[in-house]
Amino acid sequence: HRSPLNDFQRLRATELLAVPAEPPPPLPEQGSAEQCAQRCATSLACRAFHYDRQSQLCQLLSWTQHSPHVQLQKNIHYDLYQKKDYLRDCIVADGTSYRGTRATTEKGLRCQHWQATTPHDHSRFLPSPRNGLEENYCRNPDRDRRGPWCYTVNPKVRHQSCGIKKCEDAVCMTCNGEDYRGAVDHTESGTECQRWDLQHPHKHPFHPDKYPDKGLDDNYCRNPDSSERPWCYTTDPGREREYCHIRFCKKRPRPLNLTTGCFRGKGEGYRGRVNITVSGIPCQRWDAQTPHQHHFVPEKYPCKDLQENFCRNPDGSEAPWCFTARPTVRIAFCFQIRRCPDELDAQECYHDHGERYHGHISKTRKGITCQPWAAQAPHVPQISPVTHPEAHLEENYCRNPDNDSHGPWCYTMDPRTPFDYCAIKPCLAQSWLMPMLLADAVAFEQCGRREERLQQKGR
Amino acid sequence: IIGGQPGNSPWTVSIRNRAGVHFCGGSLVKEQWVISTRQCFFSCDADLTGYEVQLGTLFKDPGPGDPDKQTIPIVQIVCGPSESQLVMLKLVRPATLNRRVALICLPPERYVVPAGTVCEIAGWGETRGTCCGPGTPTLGSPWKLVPWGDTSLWVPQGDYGGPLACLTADCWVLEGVITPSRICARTDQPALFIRVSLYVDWIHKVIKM
Repeated sequence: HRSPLNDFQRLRATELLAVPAEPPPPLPEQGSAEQCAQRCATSLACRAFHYDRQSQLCQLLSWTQHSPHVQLQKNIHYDLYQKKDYLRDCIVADGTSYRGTRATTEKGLRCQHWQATTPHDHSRFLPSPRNGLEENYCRNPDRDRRGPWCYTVNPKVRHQSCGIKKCEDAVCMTCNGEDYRGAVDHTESGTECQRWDLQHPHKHPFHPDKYPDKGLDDNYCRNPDSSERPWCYTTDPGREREYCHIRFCKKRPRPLNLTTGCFRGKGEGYRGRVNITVSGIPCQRWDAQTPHQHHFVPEKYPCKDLQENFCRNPDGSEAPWCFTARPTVRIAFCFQIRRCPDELDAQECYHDHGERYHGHISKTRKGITCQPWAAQAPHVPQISPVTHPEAHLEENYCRNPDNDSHGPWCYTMDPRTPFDYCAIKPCLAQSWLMPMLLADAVAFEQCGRREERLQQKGR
Repeated sequence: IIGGQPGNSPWTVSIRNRAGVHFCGGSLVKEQWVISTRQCFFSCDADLTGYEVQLGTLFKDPGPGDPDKQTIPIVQIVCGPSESQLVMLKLVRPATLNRRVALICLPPERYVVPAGTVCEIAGWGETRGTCCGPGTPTLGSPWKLVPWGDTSLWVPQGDYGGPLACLTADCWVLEGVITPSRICARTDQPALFIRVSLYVDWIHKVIKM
């Protein structure tokens, strides 16, 4: 169930230009991205490929972005897939598959070229198309357990390890690893991860487009849902998801701008002592599992300050919240905590309904990126710069072209959510109620009628 | 809901979890859309696979052969403006309207219900241990809406999300949604409902989009 794409790192809307292209790349071939990956994986010369999603054409390449005389450039028609082994600056297992461009040893000695025989003559490891011994890059042709090594240019030191770190050590993680962007792509039991942009073997809600700021690249371990540690869906159909083993950073994480009397943004830095919900229901203690069981155990979330039963935001929700002490209400927001005044400066609040808001916020209140007003995907807009030329529908900024009484909004990049409101508050509290309409001023059609005689008739 | 009597509220739906257990009420405002309260759901991104609504029955747990019962899975939750505490639930297919299943009207935007209007709330919430005594919770309970007066509503578990329906121009209109309040309602405390007329533009927009 592993996809051939698992061996590749994807760069969206990017083209790799080689100047001049020699040898000229082969002609593009038809096929899906996975079929291209399969072809490239089995070709010794192939190290990357362009994939044109529209025409379903792919072009195999024998170079990567680290090759000489190449450059990356934006091209919305292509995605560039490059073999991970050529890009990663860390090693998996003993680094036999490492094809990076490190060329110095752990003591800083420059490596001797593999086809050179001076200062160190050797015949065991000469370059061939298959063994990846090229230039003077660190390699591990003999499966040395210390990882990639090389002959050195120092006549006194024949060869030396390059000291390239294992991927699980190369990038460490702080707190629960929500910010982890390293290159570990196996779980702690050694199972390979499923790509986030694939829905097999496991269907899942974490589309990279839907959560652009969660770093859901390729099949690397990530923590998009505030779990205890980074994890991934696995390529084992029998095991949906599993944690990954990643080293903790020794240094403490940089503290969020903590607040106590108010909250900024979504309130992830709120450390006040409010402990009842907006509707006045007391909060349940975080270290308790009744009346509601949950996984936000304080000791597993050291950076979230889940003390006592204070309102907190450990999972990036739209505001501080808590489990409630009432069995029938699992969680509730603590919207009664006010937003910090400095946050609501001129741009970040709107007057009236915000129909004249021209700020640059372009995320919904749940943190989903807005869809550009001129775009047709993932949602075909009913309101666009064409239909509403005077509404300043620029880029993907929040706007209120239809004078929605709840403020600026936008179409969203989440295929399942056509539109949502933005995290912008009204500058002044508004009284929305209008004088009472006379009852006979209203009329209704095809609703609100029932057979009254059924009212009396029990069963 | 304390007191009241069995009634026919064809827009009131029972929202059920994966175990088929009723946990909140809702109101059918469009064939494929139900309104309820945010407090009934864990998150705006909740995966509602296995959750469903039950319509067209009088009894909370109707017999398997109940001819009018409709059970429709929920396919999506859409949260309202933050302060609204409302959600809209999209059903996987439209409900069939008949004598037991009907749409409730939506009020005009920002409409205020005149005092003295006849209103009712409905739900299958647990009434165990209250003055109504045991027996299968049934639907319905007409009440007179009084402004800030001596209401004595106690809205126990499971009625949250259900409708406050008021009779206007001979039609029943969804003027409020039952929401968990600070404490149980008492004679000196008015019952609290979410004023739907403030969010009618959002409701129409969700349905349209």
